[in-house]
Amino acid sequence: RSLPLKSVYVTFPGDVIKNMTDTELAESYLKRFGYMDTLKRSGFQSMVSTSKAVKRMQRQMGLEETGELDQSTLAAMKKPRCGVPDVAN
Amino acid sequence: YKTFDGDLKWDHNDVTYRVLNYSPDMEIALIDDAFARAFKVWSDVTPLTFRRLFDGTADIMISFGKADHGDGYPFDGKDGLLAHAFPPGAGVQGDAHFDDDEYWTLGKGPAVKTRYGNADGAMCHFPFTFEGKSYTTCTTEGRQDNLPWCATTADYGRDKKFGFCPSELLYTFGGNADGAECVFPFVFLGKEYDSCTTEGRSDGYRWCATTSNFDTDKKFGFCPSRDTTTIGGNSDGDPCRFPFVFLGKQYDACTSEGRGDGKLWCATTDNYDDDKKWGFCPDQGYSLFLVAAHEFGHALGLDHSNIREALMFPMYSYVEDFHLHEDDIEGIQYLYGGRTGPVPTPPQPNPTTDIYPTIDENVTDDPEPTEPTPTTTPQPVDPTKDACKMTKFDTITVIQGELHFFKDGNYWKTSSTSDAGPKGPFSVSQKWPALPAVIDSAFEDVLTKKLYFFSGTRFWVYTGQSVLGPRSIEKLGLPSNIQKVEGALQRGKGKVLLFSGENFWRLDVKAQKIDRGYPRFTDAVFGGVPNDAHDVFQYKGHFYFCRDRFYWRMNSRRQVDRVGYVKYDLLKC
Repeated sequence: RSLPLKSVYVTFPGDVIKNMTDTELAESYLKRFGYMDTLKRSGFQSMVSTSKAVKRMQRQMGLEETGELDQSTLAAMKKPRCGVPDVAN
Repeated sequence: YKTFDGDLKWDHNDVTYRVLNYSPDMEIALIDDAFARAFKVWSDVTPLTFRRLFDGTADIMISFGKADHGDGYPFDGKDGLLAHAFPPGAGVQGDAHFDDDEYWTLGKGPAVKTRYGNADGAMCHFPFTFEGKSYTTCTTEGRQDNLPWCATTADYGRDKKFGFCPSELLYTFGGNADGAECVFPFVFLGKEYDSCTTEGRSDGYRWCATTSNFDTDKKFGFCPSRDTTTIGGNSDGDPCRFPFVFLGKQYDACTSEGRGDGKLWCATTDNYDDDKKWGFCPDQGYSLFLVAAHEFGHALGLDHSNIREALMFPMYSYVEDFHLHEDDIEGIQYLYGGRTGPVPTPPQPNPTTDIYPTIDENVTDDPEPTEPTPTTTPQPVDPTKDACKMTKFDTITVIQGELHFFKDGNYWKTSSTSDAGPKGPFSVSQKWPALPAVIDSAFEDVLTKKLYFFSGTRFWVYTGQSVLGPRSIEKLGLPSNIQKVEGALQRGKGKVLLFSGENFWRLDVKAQKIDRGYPRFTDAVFGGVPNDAHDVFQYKGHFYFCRDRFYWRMNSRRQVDRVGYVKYDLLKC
């Protein structure tokens, strides 16, 4: 029985994008595009939950609203796009 | 569709844009064309027109940049973020930025426009055959001068049509060398360079000297990207080197090994392990036209749509035959309404496709003069006096909805509802016999429709053909030391601001008295306009401050939203 090939990731000098985990990618994406934002009201700060943020993102992108970081959601997050946030702050 | 909070939109339909710099990925002419087509997407379905400026501040300032490019919203290298734009407004608002770590094409691989050769600047045809071999990129085969070339038809042997591909050996863009080619080797800070470099720059753009010594001659230009160039990485756009060694293994083609994002890359020397020089492989690239059309949607006031097929959907996808989606049309027409009447034809620049510095001229600076428009109104007193040749007017004001331009006893007028040029000249003395030749300022009282004319320290009030005056402006409460009233702005009903020198006063027209609390400094209230404007007037809801040939236009929020030429924009010459 053959073992699966194990990819070796290297850090390329001068590369702007660093290798990041799916969770890191998702968190960065949700924050950058306004789905997960810190709400400031009368000094009270609350963080929209990741699941809710993922659902909002899935609704915007026309994906099934699972609230989970499934493959289609991650794939959508990796696609090239406009830098303007989807949810205004 | 969605609009930005508060339905941000331009308060004028004649939107201006300016291209501040260019990407090395495509010829300047192709980039200009992509932007023009992207604007046309929106002007086709709205009353908006888009006019390109070549200097000064435009509503939409367009630029390419990499990573942290100065607006607090850095790009992220190749792929990921492609571009962004700001909703309408002053300053950075309305501007569109494109990530130059992307590979900008027309969406289907390298868009290579040729120069010279015998194909009249046609695009390369890939693949093409030359001496029995097929080429998918420009090649230096068959030449001894190392200049890359391509065929512009499928078969060079049959058609013999060719042109030269972008190369630093052929030309540069930007810089200060008028597009001259690179000279290799060249010396920069005492070190010799054999190829384009990013050394000495913080923006990551490749440049070269166009003489053998930059340190002494200071002549430089930016290097156009070759179609074989690598993107990003750390190789300054050098081409891939095959085979190359990576982690001890040999590669004969681009690979995604070693990367978690699946992007194809290559080494630019024969051994990555030793040299660590690499770059991403050229791919289909992103359509500058499609991305620009999307970004300009933001710059006009549209936020992201959640309709996947809409242009304003946030994700990029290439479509061959682009059509604006109904959702986009509904969105933009919600803001600006639909297009009515004939297709607008704003004055267009005639940029040369040669080299960047030569097109850096103001299109509105020297267009062909237009013939005076025939008129059925009273015949001009002296047709040789052409308003379009005047550099400065005594006063400009709106009377019965038409702009009137006064100069030395004559006046011209333009209609606010047509693009016809100025009518006139007409004689001031025939129309208003009591007035002197030089009128410093004038306004029409919105309530009584009386016309107020100022000349020196005197003023006249016309009601139809009857006139009162001259009276001294001191009677209004203006100080005795002012020489003349240079402009007038209506401020609501019954109030008019009178400008002189660096001050203005508020006149209560009914009481014929200056209000208390004046004068005030013009620059304290109207920031950003010339302190020495000689014509000040209100037209179509904007305030205009003129100095010489130029006007500064201010919106109701007292933001200067446009600077332009009286001659072209107001006189419509």
